[in-house]
Amino acid sequence: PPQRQRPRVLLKAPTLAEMEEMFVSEEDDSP
Amino acid sequence: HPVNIPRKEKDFQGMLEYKKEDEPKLIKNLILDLKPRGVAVNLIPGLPAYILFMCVRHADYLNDDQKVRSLLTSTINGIKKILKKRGDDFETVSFWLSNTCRFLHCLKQYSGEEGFMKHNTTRQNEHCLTNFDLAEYRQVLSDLAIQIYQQLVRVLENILQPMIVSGMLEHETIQGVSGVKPTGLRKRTSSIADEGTYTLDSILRQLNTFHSIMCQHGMDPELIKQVVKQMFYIIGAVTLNNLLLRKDMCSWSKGMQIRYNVSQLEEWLRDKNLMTSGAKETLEPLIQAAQLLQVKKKTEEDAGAICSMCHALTTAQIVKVLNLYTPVNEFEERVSVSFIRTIQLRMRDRKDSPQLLMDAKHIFPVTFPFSPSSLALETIQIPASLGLGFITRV
Repeated sequence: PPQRQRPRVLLKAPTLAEMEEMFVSEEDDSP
Repeated sequence: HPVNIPRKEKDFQGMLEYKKEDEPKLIKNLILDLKPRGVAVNLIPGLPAYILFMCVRHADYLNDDQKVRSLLTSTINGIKKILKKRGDDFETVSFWLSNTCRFLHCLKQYSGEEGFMKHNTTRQNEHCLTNFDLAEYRQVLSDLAIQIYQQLVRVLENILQPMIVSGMLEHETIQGVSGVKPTGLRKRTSSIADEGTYTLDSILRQLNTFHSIMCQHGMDPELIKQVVKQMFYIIGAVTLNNLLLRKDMCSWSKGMQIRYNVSQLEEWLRDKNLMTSGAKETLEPLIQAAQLLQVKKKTEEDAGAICSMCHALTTAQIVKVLNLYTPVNEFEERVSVSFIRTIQLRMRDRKDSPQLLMDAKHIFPVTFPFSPSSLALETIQIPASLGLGFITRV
């Protein structure tokens, strides 16, 4: 298996509920 | 036919390139507008998940964290949106449960973490993500999969619920055991059931439908087992609860009918190779209640036998069945008060709950065991019917 060149960067994720909130507010903003 | 110019498969790297502005179109065509019963029928199981993952791989390859984040968020929200819209349709929910799990497995299989790479080919290992660790997104997807699973259980419960009492308790398929009706007036066999009456066959047919849909969607076999166990629990709990509330269901012949019905359900499990799912075990309280209707209920020895036999029933349930027990012919007799008292005395030390009815809404905790795929990403082609001509195989 190939060796990784450098450690991967952890992508911080919002929780499922936070994601939904963001999604809802985005939808509200849309025309 | 594939939308790309034919190239040798070895030239592909198992990635899909798309423009940032095409992301909404990707979500719309692949998630929101995809009909499990239409186009999706002919797709390889889990194709939407593989496509989404190959798009993630390309964004990872570009080292574009915003693109990765945006795609994952839109995917999750797209799945939630379609499940809100068509969340009462078993096929839609099963389809997205299967694909969400496959997407989650892909994120693990190609994460670069050794524990998930054991079964990978050399080529698959070359396809691991290079720039980003998506462990937190895996957690979000796992939470989403739990939500979808619970939704699937609610959907199948709504479909099964109206069939259970009729099919498991009321409808009689065994002739000549019930003394309730004169032979000439008794309903005929299940194949000629009254219109609108659910029979055991209706339940078995429904189980077949659920099972074949889940298989068609490529749902993990371990997950199918959990769904089936949950279905059997619902059937057992609803049947037992109704038996405990209805005097007319507490007779020797009903015991016989229930045992026959349970044997048919077991046969179904055997036929589908699901005997290790734990589904049969969830019927144990019902099986024991049916046995209780059939055993002798007179002597001290009978009481002892009942106490050791009915370990899956609470004392309250045993006593209730004995109280409701109704002879339907001259060979049977009512259970005496003193016999019930004897049972209560013998069961005194059992520290079981005073609960009479089973919690028919209980959902067993679900798990999604890691299930890597042997499919080579570079061989995946995108059918034109998906309307994804704007993405490019890389």
